[in-house]
Amino acid sequence: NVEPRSVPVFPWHSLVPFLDSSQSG
Amino acid sequence: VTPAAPTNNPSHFMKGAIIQLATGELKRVEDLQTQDFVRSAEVSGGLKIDSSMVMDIRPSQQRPGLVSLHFTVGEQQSKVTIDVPPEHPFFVFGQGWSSCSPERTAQLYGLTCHHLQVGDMCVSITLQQQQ
Repeated sequence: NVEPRSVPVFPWHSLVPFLDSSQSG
Repeated sequence: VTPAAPTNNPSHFMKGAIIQLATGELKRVEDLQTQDFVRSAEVSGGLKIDSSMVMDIRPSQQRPGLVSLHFTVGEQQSKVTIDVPPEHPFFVFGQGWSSCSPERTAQLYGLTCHHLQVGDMCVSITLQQQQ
């Protein structure tokens, strides 16, 4: 019996920077 | 300056990594398109896609080995600076994955990238302002 290998799935928003536009400087 | 991105190699940028869009669709990281991010932000409700223009790229003063990226973000043209490893990929509208060192990105992640340049408009996210 081969253990089913779980494939990690990543959420789309983990790929792009969170640049809070209320930040400045 | 926002603290540096984690220097360990995030596995969600590894070629072949499975990404789940807000619509539930699954795609490989190398197959993502601008529309996937725009559509996911629309569906997700709480997040908003911003266009962040690269204004300057220079070696980080505070963190040797990292690069400081200076952005103007969103309608307010807010100024944001982040320090990242040169291989960190950014998604450029209409162009796809880009980094300051495409060779290192390909070496570490297997991800083919354009060269990130001043003037490139990157996909970033921010919280949807409550109406």
